Amino acid sequence: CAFPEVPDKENEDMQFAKKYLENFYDFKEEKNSLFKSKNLNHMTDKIREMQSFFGLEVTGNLDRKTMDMMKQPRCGIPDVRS
Amino acid sequence: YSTFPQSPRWRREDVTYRILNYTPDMLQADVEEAIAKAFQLWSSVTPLRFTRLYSGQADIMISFANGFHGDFYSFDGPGGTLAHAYPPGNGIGGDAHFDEDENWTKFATSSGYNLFLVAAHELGHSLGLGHSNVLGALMYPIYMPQDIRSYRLPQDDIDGIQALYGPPRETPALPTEAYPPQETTEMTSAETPTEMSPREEPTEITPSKTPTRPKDCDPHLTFDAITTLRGETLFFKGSYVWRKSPYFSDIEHDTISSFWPSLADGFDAAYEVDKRDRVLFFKDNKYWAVSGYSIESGFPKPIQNLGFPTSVRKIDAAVYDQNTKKTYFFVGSIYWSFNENTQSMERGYPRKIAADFQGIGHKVDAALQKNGLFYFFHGSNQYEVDIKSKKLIRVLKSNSWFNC
Repeated sequence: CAFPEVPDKENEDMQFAKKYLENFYDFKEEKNSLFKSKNLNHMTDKIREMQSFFGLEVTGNLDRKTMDMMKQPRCGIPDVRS
Repeated sequence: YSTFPQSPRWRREDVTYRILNYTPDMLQADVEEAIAKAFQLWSSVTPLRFTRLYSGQADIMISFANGFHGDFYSFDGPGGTLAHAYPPGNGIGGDAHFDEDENWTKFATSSGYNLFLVAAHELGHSLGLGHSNVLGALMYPIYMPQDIRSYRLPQDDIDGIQALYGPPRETPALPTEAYPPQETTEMTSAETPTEMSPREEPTEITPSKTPTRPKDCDPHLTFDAITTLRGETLFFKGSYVWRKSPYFSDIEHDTISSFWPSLADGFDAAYEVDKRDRVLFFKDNKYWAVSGYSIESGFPKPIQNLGFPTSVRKIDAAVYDQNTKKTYFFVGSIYWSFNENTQSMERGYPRKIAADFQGIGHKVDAALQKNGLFYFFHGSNQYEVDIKSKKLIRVLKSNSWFNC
């Protein structure tokens, strides 16, 4: 059978980041939202919030430093909670 | 620092904890030591006192588990989330869970996560602290390996916990630093690891009935055992320790488990052989030897190893005479003399206490040598004796050492 698909790195990071922001930054993706962009904006805001908490450059993008910080071993309690 | 919404906190200063199970990565004694020292970090900067329970419901239930473990926050395998804990409250409130899929260690090495550091962080949550965004703070969410031998609670964490509970009642004589991990022996009275049994949710937290420490100047105060230790004097009763230090004017209040987490409460006797930096603790027909915080390997041993007949099931008191290098062991109305150099009982013993110690015509609860004189404690009194002349000098209250 064909070789396994090369994992789509960008999408993998996006999924990891989404899970991280849900766990620790109270990010709630609106599953049935018709407006994909709305979710993206909301997620960008949460990325900014996480970057600000850890004193990273606040870009709203999943840059290398932001992904590295998300992958650090940590406590399971949210950093921000509603 | 931050707290949880509405800043939940424990409403009393005596908080209980229980270790429900253990990780196979570490000796049980090392797990208990790490957790006891993690609690001590917080008790040394607040009025809080922590007492360990071995059964029943405690305020803070500590356990190791992996994956889904009965709450809504499953663990995620190695790395990622290491542990989590809940803010003060009923039921699961205060509880701390550690991911068993991690490699737990008592040292700060790259090969695993230091249990003391992670436990200290999680217990911060159990007491009501949220995460801090101050890099280097204990409550920073990311695990930061560091040398734990000189670990001191960062100021941000002290500010946070004191915002919830205020400063300690008296200046903490113990620095808020952990001591280096010591080799410790196998458990003596640990609870055997049990499966985490599903707990019925209590309708409301019934504060565990924790014994309270007698007041320092209670005129009826009695002691189980007394010993010197590296220039200080330790007074034992139940699980409590009163610590009198020549370096601090105040009496420090501790529990046995905060110094020796794996030793049971309620010593019968204790004495120090100062030149060997060794203290021996006696309970029932066993004894332990410690040096500072660490318990010497191979203990406990039966007291018959010292030369007692099997008819002796426990001793009442013991005291080492620095002048003669002999230790006196008191059992009922008789006593033995043990030669610390030859490590053997002296011939011609046991003898009647009343025959050799004038004025001491009864059972001895505890004994102490200080400044060349001997002090024999019986109930709420102590008898000061000049052992050379064997004369009784005066009778004092047992707690006269506490500046009452």
